[in-house]
Amino acid sequence: MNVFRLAGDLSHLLAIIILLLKIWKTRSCAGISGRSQILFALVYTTRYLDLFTNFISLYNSVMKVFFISTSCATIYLMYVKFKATYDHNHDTFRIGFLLIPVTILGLLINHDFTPLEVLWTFSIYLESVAILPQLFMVSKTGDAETITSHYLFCLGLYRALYIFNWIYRYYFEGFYDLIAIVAGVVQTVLYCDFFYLYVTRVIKGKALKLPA
Amino acid sequence: NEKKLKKDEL
Repeated sequence: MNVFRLAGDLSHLLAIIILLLKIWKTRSCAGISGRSQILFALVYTTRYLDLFTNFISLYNSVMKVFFISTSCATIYLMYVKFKATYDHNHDTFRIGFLLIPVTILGLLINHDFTPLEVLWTFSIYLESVAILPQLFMVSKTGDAETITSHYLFCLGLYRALYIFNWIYRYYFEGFYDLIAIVAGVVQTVLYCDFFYLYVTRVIKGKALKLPA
Repeated sequence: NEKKLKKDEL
């Protein structure tokens, strides 16, 4: 464990807490993409299957349980409890266009052609594009609530910090995993224009408005 | 393939 990975995990944790708070406090999931949340639930359930078979540490297991449970809770809040506030009209990104290529890629490029490893690879590739429906929805609605932009910022920051973690591990532990690194870079790059808007607008107290 | 990559990252 290193400071970059810990900061990344905490940023990820914070993002999910912000999202849950936003939905719970405002009793609304307006502006949130349910499709992205479905993809995230798929990411965590396919990645953390080794939760019971491969004990790493208490921290690792607790975080895995947290990510799986909160992603499922978010879907429940969005599609059941606050279903009336879910914005169907703007959450229209075709997730089939993501799932199919990611599945094919997971079957073609992986470290080991075993079920657990292929599912882990699928999860890594899927996570890199899972935010697209959300970013697409923000671009369609043209703006996002400030709390939602904080959620997106923390979520984007987490994998950006992981990149520093991978640099650190390469130099100090000689460890690297190209699949995770390439997917992590792609994932972070997808946030770039949002990061720019967040820093230039939200930090200054303005609302997140996408150029029309 | 190379040594089994320990999946210790989240």
